Amino acid sequence: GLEETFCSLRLRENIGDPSRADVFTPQAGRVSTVNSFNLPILGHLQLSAERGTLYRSAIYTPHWNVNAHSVIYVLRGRARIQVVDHLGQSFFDGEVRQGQILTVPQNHAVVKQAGSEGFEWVSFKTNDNAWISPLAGRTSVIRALPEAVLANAFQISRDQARRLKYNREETFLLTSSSSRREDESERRAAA
Amino acid sequence: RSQESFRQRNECQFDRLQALEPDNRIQAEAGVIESWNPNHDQFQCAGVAVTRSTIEPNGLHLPSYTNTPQLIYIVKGRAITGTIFPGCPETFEESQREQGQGRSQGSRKDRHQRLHHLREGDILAIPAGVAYWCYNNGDQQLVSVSLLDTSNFNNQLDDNPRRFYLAGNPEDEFEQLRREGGRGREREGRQAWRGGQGSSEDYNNIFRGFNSRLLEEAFNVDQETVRRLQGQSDNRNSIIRVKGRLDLVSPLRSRQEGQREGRWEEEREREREEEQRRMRRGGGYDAN
Repeated sequence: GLEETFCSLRLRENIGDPSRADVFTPQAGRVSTVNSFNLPILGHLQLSAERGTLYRSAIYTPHWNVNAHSVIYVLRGRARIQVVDHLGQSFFDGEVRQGQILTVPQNHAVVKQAGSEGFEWVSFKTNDNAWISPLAGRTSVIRALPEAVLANAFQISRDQARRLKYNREETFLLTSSSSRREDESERRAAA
Repeated sequence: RSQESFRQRNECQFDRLQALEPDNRIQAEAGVIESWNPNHDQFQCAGVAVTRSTIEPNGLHLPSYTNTPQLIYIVKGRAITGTIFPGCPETFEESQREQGQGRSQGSRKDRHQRLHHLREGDILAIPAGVAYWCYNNGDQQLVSVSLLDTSNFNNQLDDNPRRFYLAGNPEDEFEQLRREGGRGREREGRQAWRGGQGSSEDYNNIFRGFNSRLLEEAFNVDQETVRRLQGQSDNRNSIIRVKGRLDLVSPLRSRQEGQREGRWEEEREREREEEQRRMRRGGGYDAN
């Protein structure tokens, strides 16, 4: 009966095709994920992967990998990546470029900002259903906390807490003010 | 895997067991966190670490997550706690009706993820990497014991328990033991809570490690808010005293629990009054 199970398992899934994107923000970029839900053999391997594209200066929200390590391979462009440990110390703060690999350990906080030519990467994750916990944006931990907890924890006013929670409506691909400014000036120049 | 299990079997080969007192004590503004040295043979054998926290009334244990799953037992007192599951909706919310006509951000009402009421005897399970916070809303100390399962398959880091704080500049309760080889000792809190001694540079929340300009962009907020987010000049440590009371969107506790403490009628009355107040404010409910 092996041919009914292992022998016929699907082994391939394309995550490079932009039209297959799972997350897409026209101004910031896109992300596609392959995990044991859309490629079941990954359940046996306990691995998954993510393919991402960030447009110029766009930001992949600060987040931590809840249940996996993430090994990032840079496909194209450059990005500034910061990784922070449990003591709030910068573990890595530098630019990564095409052909380089960076490992982000489980639970360590990380943020990516694309350089001027954009940034493309593939991340290998050591869990077949890897998930992240965003720190900013619509599905973030900050948004899920009560205002009163934020106000007391950060010693800020309720208004500031509200802005902290709601000033970003995107899920995790964020535009930056610098890229918005550059786009506007380019549009003006073209006009 | 076989090497790993051999190593673990070896770590369980010790001559005798001991009853252990906590080795480390961190004093915060509104409470204390004590921890047992996770490097002790017994804990190494079991693949666990243990802490005990005492939170004063109106104290808030700042949001944090750990690299291990946790089981927390409430020894004494009562509390409200929130666990943050990434991607889940904020299901505790003030209704749109109460907002009146205002739809601007200034008048936006609060919404957040589900809260849980805890009382003596409760066990709370927190998955690895899931953030949680805890507020003592009772009138006595809240004492809880937490077991961190470092050998759990959900922890892909090493065997060291780690706590990642999302606010303040709190100490990781195990870090000092790791650095100093785990000698038992009692310490006072850092800076204001430690008589101005010691360095605050080693302990920060995770926002502190990010570039502040990048955080301004990511959250779309001003410099001052980011400074606060990073906990700069915050010396309250991990358990802080809440100003006033914590104003949360939360249902009253269950009838059974209220009755047990003889407070059901009082709460029902409060609920009725609140309902009447809402009716007066909103002009009553509309019929279909």
